[in-house]
Amino acid sequence: MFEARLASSATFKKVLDAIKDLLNEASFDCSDAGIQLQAMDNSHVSLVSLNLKSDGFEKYRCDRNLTMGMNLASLSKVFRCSGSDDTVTIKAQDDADTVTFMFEAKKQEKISDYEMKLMNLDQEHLGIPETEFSCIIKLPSGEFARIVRDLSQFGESIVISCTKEGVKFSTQGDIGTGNVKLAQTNNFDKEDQSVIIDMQEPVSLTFSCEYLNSFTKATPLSNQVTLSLCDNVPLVVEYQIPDLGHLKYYLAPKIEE
Amino acid sequence: TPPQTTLLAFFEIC
Repeated sequence: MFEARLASSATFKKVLDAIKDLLNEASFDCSDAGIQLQAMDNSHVSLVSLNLKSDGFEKYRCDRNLTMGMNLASLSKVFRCSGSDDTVTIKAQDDADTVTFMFEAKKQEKISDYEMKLMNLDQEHLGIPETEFSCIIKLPSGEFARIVRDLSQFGESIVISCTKEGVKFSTQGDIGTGNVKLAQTNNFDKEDQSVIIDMQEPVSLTFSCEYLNSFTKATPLSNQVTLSLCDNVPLVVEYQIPDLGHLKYYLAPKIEE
Repeated sequence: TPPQTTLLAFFEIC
């Protein structure tokens, strides 16, 4: 028996909004530790890694490890039926081919449930080695979304260059070029409004605007985003989900052969 | 723009 009750269905809705551009379907792996998801987009350029810790749920029970394959468009339809203040309880029997979502309004004045068919997905799991990153940049998530949106107007790629002076986002296209430089801020008492750069070595890598834009769909989950860069290694874009876990995206760089 | 790589060039399927 699997049962997980989350105080805010809106949080799960935000997670879904943050991954459904990249993935049509995905397997949610449920264990004692919580709910995990790892999946690549169809072109194998990016990977989504979601971790929701069991102790972030109001109630969590997982008697046996369970993998639930779901169509994310269908799952979005289910969550569209929840109110913004509803709690959600996710339930499945062992070896079941369906999952049930129950939405409860705060004062129990409305309770709805939706049963959805599960899918058998044959998904490839990637082994991701621990990496010592050359540069780790923390910045406000809204600022990152803004920069990616602005620069995407001009080109298909963004070069992220990091030195100890700051981080520079650059693009070029048919109409010209664009550059945004962010210096490290000293606003340490307001960490989620700061730009914090931890640089071991300078790095400069090129990434697709389209994918970066998809990642910024996670902006409502967290005030801050962390970019981890290292030469010849995929970029990691990480959003912490307060009290619940994290959502990480990996993106393969564009590299001259 | 340089060509796009895939994650399979960096990580192994397990």
